[in-house]
This record gives sequence, structure tokens and C-alpha cells, in this order.
Amino acid sequence: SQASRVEAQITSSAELESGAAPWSLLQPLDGRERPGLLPPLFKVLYDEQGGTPRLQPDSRALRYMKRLYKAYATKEGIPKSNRSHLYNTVRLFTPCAQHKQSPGDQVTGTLSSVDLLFNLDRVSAVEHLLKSVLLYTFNNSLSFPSTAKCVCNLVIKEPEFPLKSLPRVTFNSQLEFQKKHKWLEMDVTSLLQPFVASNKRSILMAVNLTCMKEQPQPSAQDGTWNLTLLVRPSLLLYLNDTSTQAYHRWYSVHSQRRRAQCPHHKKGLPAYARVESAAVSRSSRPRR
Amino acid sequence: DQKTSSSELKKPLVPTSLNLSEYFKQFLFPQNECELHDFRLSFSQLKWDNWIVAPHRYNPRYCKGDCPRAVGHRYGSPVHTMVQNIIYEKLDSSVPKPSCVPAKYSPLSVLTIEPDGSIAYKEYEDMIATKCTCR
Repeated sequence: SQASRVEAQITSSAELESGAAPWSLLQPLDGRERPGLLPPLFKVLYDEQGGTPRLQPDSRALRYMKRLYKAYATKEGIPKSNRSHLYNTVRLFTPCAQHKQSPGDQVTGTLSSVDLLFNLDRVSAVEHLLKSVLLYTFNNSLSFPSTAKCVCNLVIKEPEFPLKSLPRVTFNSQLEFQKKHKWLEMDVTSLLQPFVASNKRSILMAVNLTCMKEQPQPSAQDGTWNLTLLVRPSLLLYLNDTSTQAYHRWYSVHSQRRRAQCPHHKKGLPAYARVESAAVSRSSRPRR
Repeated sequence: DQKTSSSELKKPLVPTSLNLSEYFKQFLFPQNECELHDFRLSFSQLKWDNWIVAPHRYNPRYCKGDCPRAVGHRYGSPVHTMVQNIIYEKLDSSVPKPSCVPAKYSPLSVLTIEPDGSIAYKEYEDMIATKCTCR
């Protein structure tokens, strides 16, 4: 039996060398890699040097997410408890392709309409959408009026049939922004909910943004100001990761509150044992 | 059995070979008692800083030390822990002594760059040990 065991070991190590990296044996059976922290951790356990190559993110998007991180967590990475919302995951996607549909109109400040394709592969089935936002950032050099009113016309299309003329859903949003924020956020939750819920792997949308100045500025030429300096928008998804490895704030706050309300509540003890333990604690109290 | 009881009374309470201080030593808490220790690391040490943007420093902490024989409520240990200790001491030393392990954790927020270039902010449960116990 010793010989057969050695033989089994040799065959199994041969299988490993055949190409399946050892950590891949730890991947879930359905083959789809679970996004998140765990797979890279397994790679480190098997001392994978350098890990998979990564595309570098857009620098403005990275700056926005670092700002969000500072708002949500301490320097040591502890989630701040002063937050009431339920999302424990925020994903930012930059469009992986854009096709110009129609030139912009400098006079009315209409941004040229472009088709934006967002690849949502990283959103896993356990992540439920709570809110989604289109995020416009500005070039620093942009000579933009301090306040402006913008109207966005957004059309969702079928990625498989980008030239399909009939728009799936159009969406008008009236929004106002001040230049000092440097970001322009447009809530598109109601529009994207059905797509993310049906686990769509990519979303194609045509965006047409028109901004009107609030008050005319003598300095700028009448009506003409350059909108094309608006950087193409990113897509922000606020999600609730329902997996066990994610932090569920509402659950932990709730269980702490329950524990505070009845400290003597012994988990899992039958009623008579609780009565006994109460009796014990009473007898150990100093007699009056 | 009058004779036996009187002879019993003459016996010393504590075996003469073992003096009192030695006898009570076995009930003292060990010097390197089971407790929480810090371990501050930066993700660049693990060469993870190409995909973990924040936090820069991470202290997962860990539990280390000997478990005292009378663990009781001090570590929130169940009675089973003392039973296991008695088995180890009196019946079969191949049964392991109770171990010093984490009992509670706190979450960690992580900002990562995904392979497709998207950016993710995620909050993970059970990433920092906050309390130790003997089990």
C-alpha cells in the first residue's frame, strides 16, 4: 500500500505540473472566478510572483475613488461607523469603447453624443445594485462657468446591435453643479437597475449632455464655450455584496444593539439554565 | 474503622515532598499568557501594492501564548476547554492542550484595482483579530 500511495502522489503531482496552477484547484467548481480579495490571496499562498497583469485605471477615476475611500474608512482601513447606507461595495468602471454619433454644438454647449460601452464582468451575482451614477470629471484647464444647468439625454442600446436605431430607454435628467466640486454626478439607478439585476455583462449607452449657463458672463464669447473638454463619464455602481466574506454593517450594528439590550442573554442556553445563571448572579451579589 | 480515621488525620495535608509555593504555582497564570499581538504590515512588502491601493498599512493582529489551566470566564472559554486540559494532563498527553486563537474580528475596507482596470471599494468581514480565547 506504501508503494501505491507513492505512485498516487507521483501521478497527482504530474497532473499539477501538466499546467493547472495549484491555487486554481481552490477556485469554485462553477469555473467562474469570484471577484474580490480571496483568489489573489490564494495566489500569494502559492507564492505567485506579481500576479495577473492589470490594466491601469484612469487617473481621475483613481483620484475620485481615493477621495471616497478617505470618506468611508480610517487610515488603518477600519470602516467608519457613522455611515448609515447599506452598500459595502462601490465599483467604478470607465468606458472601454466610445463611438462618436453626432458632433457637439458649441453655441448651445451641447456635448457631442457618444456611445459608451461599459464592461460589467467584475460585478458578481452576489452583489446587488443599490445605486448607480454617471460621473463626469473636468479637465483642470476647463474655463467652465461657476454654475450651469445641464440636461442629459441618455439612450440604452443593445451591445449586440449598436447601430439599432430604436433606443431601448431614453432618460432625461435635469442637474445643476458648481465648478468647485470638479465632479458632475448623474443618478441613473432607475435606468440601469434592470440591466444589472439581469446580470448583463456589458451596457452600451448613448449620452448627449447639454449645459446652459446660469448667468451670461461678459468675458466669454456669447454662448460659445468648449464642452468637449468634459472627460467621458465613468459609471459608479453602489452595491450590497451579500456573500459571507463581505462586511454587513446593518447586521453587526443590529447584533451589537441586541447584545447591549440584554447582556445576560446567553447565546444558545436553554431557558432553565438562564434562570439558574440569573440565580447565581443574584446570590453572588453582596447582601444588603 | 476508628483506627483508620485517626491515622488519616495525622497525615500531612500537603505531601512533604511538595512545598506550598510549588503547590500553588500550578494555579498561577503563565508568564506568556494567551493574548493579542500586533503585526503591522504594508501591502508593498507582499508585493500587493500593484492592486491594493488602500489602506497602505494593515495590522491583522494575532493571538499567541499559553492557556492557563483555569480558563473559566476570563477567556469566555466553554467548560469543554477545562475538560480537554484535564484529559491532556491526566489521561492522554497526545490530546492537545487548549490553543490560543482569535475569538472576535473587525472588518477592513480595501480599495483595489481589478484586472480589467476598474476600481473597487470593498468592506471585508473578519480581517482584523480583536479578541483572543482558549479553545
